[in-house]
Amino acid sequence: RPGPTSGVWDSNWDKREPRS
Amino acid sequence: DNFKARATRHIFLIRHSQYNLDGSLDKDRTLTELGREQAELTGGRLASLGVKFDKIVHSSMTRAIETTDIISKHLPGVNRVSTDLLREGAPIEPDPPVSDWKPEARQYYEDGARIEAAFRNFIHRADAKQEEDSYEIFVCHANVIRYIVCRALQFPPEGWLRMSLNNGSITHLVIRPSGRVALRTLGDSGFMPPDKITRT
Repeated sequence: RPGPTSGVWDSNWDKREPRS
Repeated sequence: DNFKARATRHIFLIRHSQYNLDGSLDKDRTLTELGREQAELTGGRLASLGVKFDKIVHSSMTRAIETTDIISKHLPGVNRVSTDLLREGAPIEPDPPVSDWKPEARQYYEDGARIEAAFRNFIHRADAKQEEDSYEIFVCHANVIRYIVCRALQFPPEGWLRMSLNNGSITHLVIRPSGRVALRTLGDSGFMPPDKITRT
């Protein structure tokens, strides 16, 4: 399941995985 | 500090306008006359915002291409790029499930990976080398936009089908250099007269 769903904002959300 | 973003990205996600559902092939699923009118209204609205758009990225499906053709007339000089990543599909099994829409499981694997790749490819904070705020238009599809909104806001992506988007509507996401994301409008079609609003 993609993405965090804990309700806590992940400020590095666009840095954890390659872009494509 | 050399690698820190400084600019804000404005992402305008446009749902294609009304199209002919009778065609079996994508190329036959062209815009209706009302769909062409809707695209004119959307193009006019975008032009009236008074911002300088950097580019238009559009899905390679016929209804998105035709919507882009009309929007482009209102935004002369803005480059357009086609991508298969933004084509319509089944992003993730919706929760709660719906009875009238049951794609095969394999569809979620194929489309889900592709639409997730579209999200990672297009939706991110500005690169460090971007000096000015940018304004980009993405002309694509309801499922793709709803999934992107869930992912960008870090909401559970399986909730995408709880949202509904009108044809030609504008969804505006703002991505700050800090990575903070704001949904400024979701599916705005308030610039269209009520008798021209559809959801097909």
